[in-house]
Amino acid sequence: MAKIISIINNKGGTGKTTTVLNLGAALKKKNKKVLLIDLDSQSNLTHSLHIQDNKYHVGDLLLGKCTLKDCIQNSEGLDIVPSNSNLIDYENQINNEPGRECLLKQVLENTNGYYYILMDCPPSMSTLSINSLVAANSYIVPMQAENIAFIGLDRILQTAEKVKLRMNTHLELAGILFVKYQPRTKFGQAVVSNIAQHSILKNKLFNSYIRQDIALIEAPAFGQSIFEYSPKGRGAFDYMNFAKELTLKHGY
Amino acid sequence: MAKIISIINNKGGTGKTTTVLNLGAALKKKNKKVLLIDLDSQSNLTHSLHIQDNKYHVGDLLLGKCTLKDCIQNSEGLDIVPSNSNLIDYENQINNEPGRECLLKQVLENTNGYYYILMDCPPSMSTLSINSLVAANSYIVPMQAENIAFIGLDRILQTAEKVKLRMNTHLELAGILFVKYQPRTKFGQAVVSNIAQHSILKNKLFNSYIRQDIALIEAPAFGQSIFEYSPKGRGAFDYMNFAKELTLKHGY
Ligand SMILES: Nc1ncnc2c1ncn2[C@@H]1O[C@H](COP(=O)(O)OP(=O)(O)OP(=O)(O)O)[C@@H](O)[C@H]1O
Ligand SMILES: Nc1ncnc2c1ncn2[C@@H]1O[C@H](COP(=O)(O)OP(=O)(O)OP(=O)(O)O)[C@@H](O)[C@H]1O
Ligand SMILES: [Mg+2]
Ligand SMILES: [Mg+2]
Repeated sequence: MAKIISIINNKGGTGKTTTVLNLGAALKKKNKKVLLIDLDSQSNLTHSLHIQDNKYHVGDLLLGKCTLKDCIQNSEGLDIVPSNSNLIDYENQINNEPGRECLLKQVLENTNGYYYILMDCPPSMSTLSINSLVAANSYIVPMQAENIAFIGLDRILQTAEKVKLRMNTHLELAGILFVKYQPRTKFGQAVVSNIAQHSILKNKLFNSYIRQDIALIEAPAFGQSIFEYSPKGRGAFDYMNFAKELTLKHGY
Repeated sequence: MAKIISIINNKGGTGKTTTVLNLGAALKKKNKKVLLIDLDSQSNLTHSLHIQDNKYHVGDLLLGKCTLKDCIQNSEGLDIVPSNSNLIDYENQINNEPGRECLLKQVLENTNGYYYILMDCPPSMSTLSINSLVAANSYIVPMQAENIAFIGLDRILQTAEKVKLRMNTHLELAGILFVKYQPRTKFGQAVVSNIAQHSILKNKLFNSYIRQDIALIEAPAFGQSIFEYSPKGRGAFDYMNFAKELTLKHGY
């Protein structure tokens, strides 16, 4: 049974794409079969893997114009359902479909032997983000330890609760992942401890933090994961650490 | 004649809100009358100024339920048209209005004596972002010096070109502002020089860069601009520097 995980946060620039790419690569290094899905019309994940975006893409898949097999491409040993800047035009059509939030779930009922399926969401609670929550067993919220991100958390949790009630009773919060973390700053620690006191979230903070590492910004320019680009740096260490924590938690 | 400026980038987390807040505060310190407009339903700018979001907001304004005067609030000496998490419900109504992209322009025809009006856009080319381009004299694109942001620039320029052709012949690109800049990194310099060779953009890079400064992340937690929170730090220095460059360019 694949672990299908939505990487979600409607706040922009919170490390969703960086997490899907490098967590995916870390799980692959641990010999898990991994599928990545780019749900963002800005296609950052697709570009990070230097995938050409002129073939079938996630929009075709959701509208039934191709099968999963038709649109999967491969880079760095990772399978990916790419996105495409046309996705923004497809979104209108998708929004008019009955059961428009259940299209991805339907498509993923036939996944062959993937251990992990990671879905990269756009910075909004759009139909595509909801599709990922309806299809997922669990969701991860990457965020920077800062006040504005903390304020935004409740909305994400409420949205997930509605999806769970109405469309996907299995949906669980896998956890909150702190990214771009700067150790030894009082402020970051204060935000973390605020969240640790939150009634719903207190046991939901991953122990692994992803620290600031400029190599995480640079690697996509070369179409590489952090493990090819800077295998001895903090980013590689932290994402492998996080992959270990996740696999232990899920018992694979 | 007010300088009406859209701060726009559909990529998330590129410092739009941080720029609107601190450029606004810098211009205020230079004794310019400044109005900020929060066009993002995630209301980060509104929260950064510790504005209560339970009164009239930008959604009411755009749908004609209140006047500009009714919804302006004040914090830190800055006037702001706040946003509200309800804005996401208003967006459906707004999308059904004839001339839905021209609502803000109409409202801003009666602005009293503001030198600068800065508009904070959400991370998408949504109707609200287009409203800001239709209402603006110029737009600023804040971005991190990284590859993915560079790839996204063309789409922003194309969108602005269509707005200019069809709805706002005055619209100009004021410039590209590099934020979260880390001096002395080869990679950042390489991205900057790539953009400097871009046919449209080469003369459009602001000379001022906003360097990494953790105080810019912390200040909003206290409802403060960088000039109250950390007046001697890099963030304050760089945003004041940028305000000077902008006012010289505009002749105020
Ligand atoms: N741990 C880190 N250290 C340093 N930079 C990071 C780290 N994680 C992410 N970044 C950088 O922060 C920026 C935003 O990250 P990313 O694109 O992964 O966020 P996102 O949530 O996917 O953004 P969007 O909302 O636009 O989809 C990128 O420039 C990325 O390289
Ligand atoms: N110069 C800087 N140095 C360090 N951190 C910064 C700097 N500028 C912005 N940040 C931080 O980067 C994050 C994103 O910035 P901000 O919220 O201003 O971006 P945004 O483009 O408005 O995001 P969104 O797309 O979600 O609206 C915030 O945590 C902010 O505090
Ligand atoms: Mg992303
Ligand atoms: Mg913002």
